[in-house]
Amino acid sequence: DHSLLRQVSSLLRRLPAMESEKFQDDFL
Amino acid sequence: EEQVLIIREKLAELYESEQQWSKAAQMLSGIDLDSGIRMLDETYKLSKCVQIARLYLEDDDAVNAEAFINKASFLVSNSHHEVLNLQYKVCYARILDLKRKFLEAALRYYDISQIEKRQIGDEEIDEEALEQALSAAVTCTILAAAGPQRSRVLATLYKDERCSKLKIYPILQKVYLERILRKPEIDAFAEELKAHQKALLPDNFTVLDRAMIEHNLLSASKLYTNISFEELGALLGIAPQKAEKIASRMIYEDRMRGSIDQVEAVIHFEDDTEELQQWDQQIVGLCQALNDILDSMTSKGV
Amino acid sequence: MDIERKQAEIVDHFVKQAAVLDAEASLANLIAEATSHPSLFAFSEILSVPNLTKLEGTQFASHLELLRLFAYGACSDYKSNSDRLPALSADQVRKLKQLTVLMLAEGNKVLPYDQLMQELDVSNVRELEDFLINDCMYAGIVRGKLDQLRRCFEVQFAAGRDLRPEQLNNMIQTLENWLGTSDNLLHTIQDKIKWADAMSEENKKHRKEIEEKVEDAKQSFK
Repeated sequence: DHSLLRQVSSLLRRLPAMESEKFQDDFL
Repeated sequence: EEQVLIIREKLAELYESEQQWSKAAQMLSGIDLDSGIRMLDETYKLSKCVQIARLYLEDDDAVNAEAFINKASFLVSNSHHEVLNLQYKVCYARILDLKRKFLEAALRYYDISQIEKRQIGDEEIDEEALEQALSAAVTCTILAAAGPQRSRVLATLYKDERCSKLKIYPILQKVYLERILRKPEIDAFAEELKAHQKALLPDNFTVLDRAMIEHNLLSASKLYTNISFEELGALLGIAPQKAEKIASRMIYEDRMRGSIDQVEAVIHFEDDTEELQQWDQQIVGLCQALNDILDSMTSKGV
Repeated sequence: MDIERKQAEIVDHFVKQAAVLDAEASLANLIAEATSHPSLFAFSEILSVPNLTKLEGTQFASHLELLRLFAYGACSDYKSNSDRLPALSADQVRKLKQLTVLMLAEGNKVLPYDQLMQELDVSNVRELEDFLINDCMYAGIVRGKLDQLRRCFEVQFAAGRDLRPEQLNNMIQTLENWLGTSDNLLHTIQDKIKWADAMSEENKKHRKEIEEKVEDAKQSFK
């Protein structure tokens, strides 16, 4: 099912959830 | 006094028939409503105050109209006269509109647009009038100062099904979704506005310009982490220094979150939520997306 | 999910059309229409329609090739093969650029402006940002933040593109990694809970012993 595969592909791109510098500082 | 009253009313009628609204209003305002000699009925006083206010509004004289609507405010709370109460509400909304208190005007116009009765006393309320009130509510909301209060009213209007049938709906949608408005859209919106809504302000921007610039600035704050004054000016179509000034005022008034680095000539926009909270929200979004996929799979029999 | 929902009907429409059209010219027109449609970003269903194989080896074979490019390729692929492919309309150029952004977002969360400008053949930052704002973010295919200081676009969400068969293994591997990490994390949490319970029990026992000793001492003092 192409539609499902595209949704899964999009889902996998969602992680890492954030990569900004400020986030890294706060997360640490 | 009784005779003076009758004469004044007759003269006012004549002036009205000749569309000399302010003169008619002045004629009626000479009636002594607080006379100690004659006892005037509260409904009569209210009707005169509202009538005078309406006449002044025909000539867009908000100052004088407001004086009489304020007098009417003391009388309307005890009034059960539905027609007068409605006329009072409409006058009040128009005065707020003329005085550029757009958000308050919008709320009052919206209130009027929600009238359910189609007949109040001898007055018939037609759908077109209600639609006009709704459209006026949308216009005033769009012209109001961009910020959290306006966002709440925008949400109410956007979710009202009736708005989707208005000619002004596309711009309402864009404003609600906090999207940047481009010149053709602004020009199309400007055609629907009244003169006072396009009036020139002391800073050489018109009322419309200022509303659009502030809206676009707020929209930019949703798209950018930071932006240079120059690029912001280019985006808003104004000089970089003016862009900085407007941004600083909005930040000061707590209508936008951010900080200004004058050394680097950059504006940093801050989200309403902290980084870690945003991270949480992203993960919630991911879980929801996962749920959607699982639902899709179930519905497709996978 | 929103994108998929919005384009499901459009995909369906084009698939049905592709299945019934007879003339090669009509199929070529259909491909042009699909690749120009403002709300369509998925082409593998249309590509899977057997009727399209009619175009192979004909004067319209390049249209089929173009459809494959829109399904799996990017602007740079078109540039390197432009002599073999049909000329693009303005709508198709925009679409291909949008698909290129989606493809770049597959690989990285943070997309440098320089890379984007090169891939999208855009000469200045204003033009790039206008494109990303109006044609990508407002179109709902990506969500993110533009950072002028760092000259990059941080992607928070990007719609999925059509998958090439060789991408499946990567996807499965990623999902397995997620599963492994999640399992490990759950086990770690479980262990921590057990440890916390054990410490709590020991604390209670120790407290009771101390209290008993205190009581004994009081009694002997009396």
